[in-house]
Amino acid sequence: RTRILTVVNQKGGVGKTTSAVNLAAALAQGGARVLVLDLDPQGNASTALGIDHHADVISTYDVLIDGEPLSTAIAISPQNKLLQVVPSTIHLAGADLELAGMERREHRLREALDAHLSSLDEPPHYVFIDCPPSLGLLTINAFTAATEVLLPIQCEYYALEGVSQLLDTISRIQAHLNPKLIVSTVLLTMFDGRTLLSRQVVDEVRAHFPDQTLEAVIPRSVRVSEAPGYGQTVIAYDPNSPGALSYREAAAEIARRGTA
Amino acid sequence: RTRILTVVNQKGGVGKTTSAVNLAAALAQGGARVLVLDLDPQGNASTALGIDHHADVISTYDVLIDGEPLSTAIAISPQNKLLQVVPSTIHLAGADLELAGMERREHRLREALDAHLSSLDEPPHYVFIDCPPSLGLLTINAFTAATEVLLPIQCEYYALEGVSQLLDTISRIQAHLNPKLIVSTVLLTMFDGRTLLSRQVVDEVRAHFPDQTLEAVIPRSVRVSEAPGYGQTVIAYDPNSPGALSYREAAAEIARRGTA
Ligand SMILES: Nc1ncnc2c1ncn2[C@@H]1O[C@H](COP(=O)(O)OP(=O)(O)OP(=O)(O)O)[C@@H](O)[C@H]1O
Ligand SMILES: Nc1ncnc2c1ncn2[C@@H]1O[C@H](COP(=O)(O)OP(=O)(O)OP(=O)(O)O)[C@@H](O)[C@H]1O
Ligand SMILES: [Mg+2]
Ligand SMILES: [Mg+2]
Repeated sequence: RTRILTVVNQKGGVGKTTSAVNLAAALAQGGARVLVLDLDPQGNASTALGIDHHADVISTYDVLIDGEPLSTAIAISPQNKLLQVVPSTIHLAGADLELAGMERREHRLREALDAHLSSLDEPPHYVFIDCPPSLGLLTINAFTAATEVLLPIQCEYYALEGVSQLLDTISRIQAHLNPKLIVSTVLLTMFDGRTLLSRQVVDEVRAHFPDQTLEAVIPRSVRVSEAPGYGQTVIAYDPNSPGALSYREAAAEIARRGTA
Repeated sequence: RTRILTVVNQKGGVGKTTSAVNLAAALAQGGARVLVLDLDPQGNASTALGIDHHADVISTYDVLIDGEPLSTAIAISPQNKLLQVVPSTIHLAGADLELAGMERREHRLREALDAHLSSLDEPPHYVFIDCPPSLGLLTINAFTAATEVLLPIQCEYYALEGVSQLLDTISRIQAHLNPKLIVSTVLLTMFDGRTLLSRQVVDEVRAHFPDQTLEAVIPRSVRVSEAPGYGQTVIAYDPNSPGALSYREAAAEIARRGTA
């Protein structure tokens, strides 16, 4: 069964995109078939995976709004042929409002993804859905389509402020839209060992999510933030950097734990 | 005339909240009357200014959705009595969808703010509106109510990806909702002098926005990210730290330049 992880946190800039693309690249490097769905109008995941996402490309917008089959929007990442991507385009910026007036507006991604997966002899082992920093209809679609939630939490003070709101939203999703959804994975990002603040956040997050928080913690590392400038993940850009090593460890842990 | 600056960037985590609260605190320290409107459901600006924002507090939600007069929602920051705040609460998370079905949905903040400012003998010199990381109806309301746009740009690769989308949105606002709106100020944040990436982003942003980009650049500094944990701005928490000094310089430049 395909594991479908939605990478979500309405707090901005916590490492959602960076985690989605680097975990996907690490799992693909290990031989897994991985599909990344870019649901963020910024298209940062598409950029990091080296996929064109100018306005005319078929994207997650066409799948969600026009009912385009997912397979027509899939591109193969130049980094690894096991890594497939459905890019997002600028049109997605208006999707929250457009979806608001549509039939089965929360289910459109799930229906497109289920139709696609059941048509394949060899479905992907993992699907990662990169979400925008909000809890609007794009993210709701991701929650409804997913089997698991992966929650990146930045080692900063504001990081914990929004978590209870996010968990409230998830329990509403579990009650009305997707009872099987579980918060399986919490990943600590941009850890800076020199600061007390980072260590305090790590302790607090491990106390809140003892079973879900991965052992692997992603350090703040400039190589990680340089990689997208070259259309690469840090896994490809600098495989022995601290960021690449910790994303590989995190990917191995996710694979080993299975659906918690 | 009151300067009304909306602090906006749909890219997450670029320093919108940190810039809104520290510029406001620096201007108030210099004797200006400043009002901060927190339009982000996270409520990070309310936290940084030491203002209670649990679910029962009267907030920007009540002003926008129930038509509550702004004055009933104003709280005075414990840091400086010249610094007033309208907090946000968790209810704001649903506001984008609620506003979608309302009359004059883009104008509700402007009407509330205009009514409030014209009722005062001594209106504030500055209003800062802290926006969530999206271009939905909350941010559209901020654009419609504002006289100026302040655009924080993080010194990171993804920072430039979303700027053209943001400028497109602003020109649509200028055409249909607020012809007087100008992009007056661009502020570079989280600059790390040790990395080439930071310097490249600075050069590129200054080339794109030669007149609007402030001389002052905000360095990445852990004291800035520690301050909200104490319910303070860095201006109050550690006045002589690099972050506090550069926010004071940036505030002085904004004051000196006037409405560009
Ligand atoms: N471990 C890290 N070390 C250094 N920089 C990082 C790290 N992880 C992410 N970054 C950088 O921090 C910024 C924010 O990360 P990213 O864009 O992945 O967050 P996000 O949660 O997807 O943001 P948004 O909310 O806008 O979607 C980016 O510029 C990214 O390159
Ligand atoms: N100059 C700085 N040095 C170090 N850390 C900073 C600096 N500016 C902001 N930060 C930290 O970076 C994180 C992101 O900043 P902030 O929350 O202000 O961004 P934002 O754009 O308001 O995010 P959002 O998109 O979620 O609203 C916060 O944890 C903040 O404390
Ligand atoms: Mg992202
Ligand atoms: Mg903010």
